Amino acid sequence: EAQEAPKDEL
Amino acid sequence: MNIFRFAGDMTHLLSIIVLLLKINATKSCAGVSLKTQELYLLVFVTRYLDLLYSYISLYNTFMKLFFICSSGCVIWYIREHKTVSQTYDSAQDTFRVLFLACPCMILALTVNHDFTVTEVLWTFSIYLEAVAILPQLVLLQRTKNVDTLTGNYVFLLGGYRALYLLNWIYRILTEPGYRQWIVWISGTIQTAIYCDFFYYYIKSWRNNERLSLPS
Repeated sequence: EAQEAPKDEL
Repeated sequence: MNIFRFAGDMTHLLSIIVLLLKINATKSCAGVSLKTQELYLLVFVTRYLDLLYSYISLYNTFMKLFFICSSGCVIWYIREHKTVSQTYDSAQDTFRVLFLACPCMILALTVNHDFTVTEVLWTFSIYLEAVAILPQLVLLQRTKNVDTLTGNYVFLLGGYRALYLLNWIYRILTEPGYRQWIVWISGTIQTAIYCDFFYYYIKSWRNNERLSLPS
């Protein structure tokens, strides 16, 4: 399973 | 960072500046929900714990610190400021915040990516942000003739969420493998909560009338 997006949003 | 994300962040920033200006200039917090502001502070503190261990960019760090400090500042005004605190109507601002926070915590403990303290708190902050505006919307509904700046504040907050939706659509189309289901679903619910408010805000603006939400 692919990784979730990194926490780069606010 | 795409233009929608940046515009969303700037709208969020502007909403807080509008709120602080309103409170400072009129020395009144009439129509502002302390409960919503306290929920936002909780949202920002639990989400931005990563300030302590992860670095994305100077931009992100600055914005995170701004959001934490500004919501703390609004709370300080409402609770502590000599004149502003006297304009706070706690009898109208009666939303039970535990009815929001507890289910969000239970959901965060159940539906998350990783069962660690920071990940659960981050997930909690995403769920809580989706519903944190509810005490403010209920207070607006109880207030006849909503103050223009308070109306603008809520409109900008909703606008920020709508722009984040566009940001996600843009990212889905341009970044292969990009996905974040928890954020998307919560964010969509969060934006949907504003729909009713948007309708009456735009209607009052077009008719050149003071905003008042039907109860």
